[in-house]
Amino acid sequence: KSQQRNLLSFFKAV
Amino acid sequence: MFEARLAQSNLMKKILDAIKDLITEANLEISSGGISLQGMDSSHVSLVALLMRSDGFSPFRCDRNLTLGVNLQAMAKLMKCASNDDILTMTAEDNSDTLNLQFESPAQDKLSEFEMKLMDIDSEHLGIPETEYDAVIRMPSSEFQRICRDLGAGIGGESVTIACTKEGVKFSVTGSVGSGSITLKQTGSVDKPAESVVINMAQPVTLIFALRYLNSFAKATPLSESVSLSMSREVPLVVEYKMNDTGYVRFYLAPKLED
Repeated sequence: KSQQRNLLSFFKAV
Repeated sequence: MFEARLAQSNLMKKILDAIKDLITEANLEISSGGISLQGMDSSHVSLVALLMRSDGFSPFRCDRNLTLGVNLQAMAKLMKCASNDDILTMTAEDNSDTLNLQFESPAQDKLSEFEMKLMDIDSEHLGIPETEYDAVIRMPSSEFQRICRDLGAGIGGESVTIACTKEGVKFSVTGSVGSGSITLKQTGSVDKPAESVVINMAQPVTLIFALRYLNSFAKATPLSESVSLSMSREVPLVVEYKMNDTGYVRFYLAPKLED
């Protein structure tokens, strides 16, 4: 099983 | 005052069909540069970025920057009232709570006018850092669509491993039925760029992604004959459909972590 990463851990809100 | 006239309604239909299932509502940002949109899916795994440059419209007028909150599903339904080759004109007054859509037949013998309600959408705008990618793969968009469909429907796979080496790009899945892979090799001739597979690689890279998102991105296939996949270790995948020289639809997808 693989775990889905969240996009917010890569891109920051501006 | 905002006014943008597009020669073919079909382009707007294709754009909405490509993104409306991933993000149901979004802010259209209008500026002198054109129309842009950014939105994440509800689970914050993928992001859509749209750019329609002003030079793709004739005329394009934007007196001041506007944010138009749009229900994309509703707009897609409304756009179905336009024939593919109708001329589309979008207009909005400053501070207006509606977007006006006008469809004009090429022979100018039929004119349809609609007023679409706008909404207040509280959306986060994300900064996407400039990235040097380990590998950029360009392939026919129909081939990408086919691979995603076959690996999903054929094998019943949830996750696809994309491995890019000098030899080619390999898509592998393990699913309920069994396992499978499809490998595309770089094509020798580049006589027909739209039919070629081209790999620009700094170093080999392997990443895992949820297949259902890739299948959703493939709904943008009618927008462009080719698609590019940009990959680097530990960063989101970028799937880009260019619309001639007038803009793009880009999808970003966070990778999965192998346990």
